[in-house]
Amino acid sequence: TVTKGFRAAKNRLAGKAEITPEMVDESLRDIRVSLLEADVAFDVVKKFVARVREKAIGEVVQTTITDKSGRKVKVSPGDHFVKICHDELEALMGPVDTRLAFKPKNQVTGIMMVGLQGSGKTTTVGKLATKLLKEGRRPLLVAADIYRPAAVDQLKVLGQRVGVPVFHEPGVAPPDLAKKGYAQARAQGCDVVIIDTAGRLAIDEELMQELEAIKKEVQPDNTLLVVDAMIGQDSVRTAAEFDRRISIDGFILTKLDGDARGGAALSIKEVTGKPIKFLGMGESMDRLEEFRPDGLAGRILG
Amino acid sequence: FGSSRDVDESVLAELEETLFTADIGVRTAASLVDLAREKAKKNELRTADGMKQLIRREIERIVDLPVTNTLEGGGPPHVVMVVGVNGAGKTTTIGKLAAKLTAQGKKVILAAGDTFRAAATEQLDVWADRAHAELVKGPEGGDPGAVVFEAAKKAKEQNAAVVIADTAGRLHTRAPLMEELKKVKRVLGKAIPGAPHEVLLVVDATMGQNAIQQARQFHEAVGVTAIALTKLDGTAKGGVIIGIADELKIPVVWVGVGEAVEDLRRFDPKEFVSALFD
Ligand SMILES: Nc1nc2c(ncn2[C@@H]2O[C@H](COP(=O)(O)OP(=O)(O)OP(=O)(O)O)[C@@H](O)[C@H]2O)c(=O)[nH]1
Ligand SMILES: Nc1nc2c(ncn2[C@@H]2O[C@H](COP(=O)(O)OP(=O)(O)OP(=O)(O)O)[C@@H](O)[C@H]2O)c(=O)[nH]1
Ligand SMILES: [Mg+2]
Ligand SMILES: [Mg+2]
Repeated sequence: TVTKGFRAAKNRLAGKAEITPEMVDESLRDIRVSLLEADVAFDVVKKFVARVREKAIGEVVQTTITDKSGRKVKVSPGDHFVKICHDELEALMGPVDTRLAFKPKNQVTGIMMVGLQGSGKTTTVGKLATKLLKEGRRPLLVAADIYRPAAVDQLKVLGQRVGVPVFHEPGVAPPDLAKKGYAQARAQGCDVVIIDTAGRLAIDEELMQELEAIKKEVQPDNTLLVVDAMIGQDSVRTAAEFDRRISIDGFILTKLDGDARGGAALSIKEVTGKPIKFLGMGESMDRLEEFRPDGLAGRILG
Repeated sequence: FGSSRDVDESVLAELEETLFTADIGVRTAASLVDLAREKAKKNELRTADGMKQLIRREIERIVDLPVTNTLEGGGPPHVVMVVGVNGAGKTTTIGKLAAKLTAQGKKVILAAGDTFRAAATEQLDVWADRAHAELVKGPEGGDPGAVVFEAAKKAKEQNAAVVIADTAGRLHTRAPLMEELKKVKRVLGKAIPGAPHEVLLVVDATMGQNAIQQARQFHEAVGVTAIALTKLDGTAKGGVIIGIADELKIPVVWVGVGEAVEDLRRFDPKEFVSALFD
C-alpha cells in the first residue's frame, strides 16, 4: 500500500465505535514502518512505539478525554490516537531550548561547530553570524578547518558576504587558531567567536582529540553538532560518540528544505538528551530557523 | 548470530535489526526477512549461519549489476557528468577519479561546473593540481553550461581522454535546479555528440531512505548511469544502495573511503555485503 504509516493508522481507527488493543497494535505496526522509513533510529522507534502503546491502550479505548480546560470531551478514537502519537513525538523532541549561552557583553562568547563531513558546518557558521549580527552582536569567525581544500577561502567568502571578520593564520594548528581567534576578537571589539572546524568521523581518534584540544584551549560556551537531516541510522552512533567525547550543547539540523523526513531529529535528542537549537532551511545566509517540534513531528510521522 | 542457533523468531528479529540499522530500508529488509522465514519453514534453512549465507547471497545478487564503461569508452573524449545532493562528496570524488586517470597516463580536463557555492572553483582547483589535471573554470555566479561547454571544446582541441564535469550540489526537490542540471547535460551533448557518456550520482553512505528518492529524481532528470558511494570509511553501511539497485538497476561503481586522493576503490559486491554484517 502506498499510504502506509501514520495516515493508514489513523484511517484504521477512524469512525470505529470502539477500539481494541489489537487494533492499536496493528496501527502501531504501521507507525513503526513509517518511523523507520523516516530514518528514526531502530531502538528509538522501539521505545517510541512502546510509549505510545502504553498511553493508547489506556486512553484510546475510552474515547472520552479530558481536554486542556479540564472538560470531558468525546473524540473519535482515530483522532485521539493521532493526537497521542503527535504529542508523544513532540514531547520526545522537546522541551524547546533554542537559546545559546552568552557571556556578559564585555566578554567573548564562543561557539564551536562540529560534525561529519559535508553536514553543512561552514555554511551554518555564516548563517549564525548573520543571525547574531541582526541581534546586535559582533561575531568573528575562526577558520579552523586546515585540511579541506579551500575551506578557509569558503569561510572568508561567506564572512565577506555577511560582513564579519574571518580569522585564519596559515601553519597554525586548530587549538591555537581558536586561541588566537579569541585574542583577535578582543582586539577588534567582537563579542562572539564562531569556530568552523573540519568535518570528521566520530571514530577518527586523532581528529576527535583535536576537538578535545580546541575545547580545552578556549572552552567555548556552545558546542553545536551540525547534522544533515538526510542522515540515516548512523545518526545515533555519530551523535552519541560526539557527545561522549566532547560534550555537545545542542544540535543544528541542516538541509530540511529537501524532502528527507528528518527522523534523526528524534534519534539524536532521545540518545543524548541535548536539544535541537536550529534548523537549516537552504543554502543562503538567511535560511536558519529556531527549532520548533510541531512542524518536524508532522514531517517525521508522515 | 550464534552460528548454529536454530532459525527462530528471535534470530529473524536480530537479522531484521542488522538490516535496518544498515539503512537497507523497510521494504527490502522485510522481503529479505520473509525470505529467510519461508526457507526456515520449509526446512531449507537450519542455522543462523545458514540464514546469514542466504541473505548475503541474495543481497549480492541484487547489487552485483553489470557495469558498462566507466571513465572510458565514450568519445574520445569520454565525458563524465557528476551530480548529487549538497555535501555528498562530488568535488572530492572528481579529484580522486582524475588522479586515477592521470596515473594511467591519460589527459584529463575538469570543468568547474559549480559556479554557485562559495570557493567551489578554488576547491576543485586544488584537486586539479593534486591530480595533474587541467581545470576549466568560469566566473562565480556565471552560467555552468558555459563552463562545461568550454571544457568540452578544450578537450576536443587538446585530444584529452576524459572530461569530468563538476556540478553544484542540489536537492532534488528544487525543480529549477534540476532544470539547470538538464540544461548542463544538453550543453554537453551539443559540444560532443553522445555526451555525457557517463552520469555519476554521488551518494553519501551516511544517508538514510531519502537517498532512494534522490536517486529516483536524479535518474528521471538526467539518467544516472553509475553511483559513487562515499564516506564508507565511517560507521555507516550505505545500505540504501541496495534499494536503489533493486528498484532502478543502477550499479555502484566507485566507493570513497576517505578524504585523500588515493581513497577511492572499485565497488566490490562481496566486500560491501560482508561489511554489512560486521
Ligand atoms: N539545501 C541546503 N543546502 C545546505 C544547507 N546547509 C548547507 N548546505 C549545503 O551543503 C553543502 C555542504 O556545506 P558545507 O558548509 O560546505 O558543509 P561542511 O560541514 O562545512 O563540510 P566539511 O567542512 O567538508 O565537513 C554546501 O553545498 C552547502 O551549500 C541547507 O540548510 N540546505
Ligand atoms: N571520510 C570521508 N570524507 C569524504 C569522502 N568523500 C568526500 N568526503 C568529504 O566530504 C566533504 C564534502 O565533500 P565535497 O567534495 O565538497 O562534496 P560536494 O558534493 O562536492 O559538496 P557540494 O559541492 O557543496 O555539494 C569534504 O569534507 C570531503 O573531504 C569519503 O569517501 N570519506
Ligand atoms: Mg566546512
Ligand atoms: Mg562540490
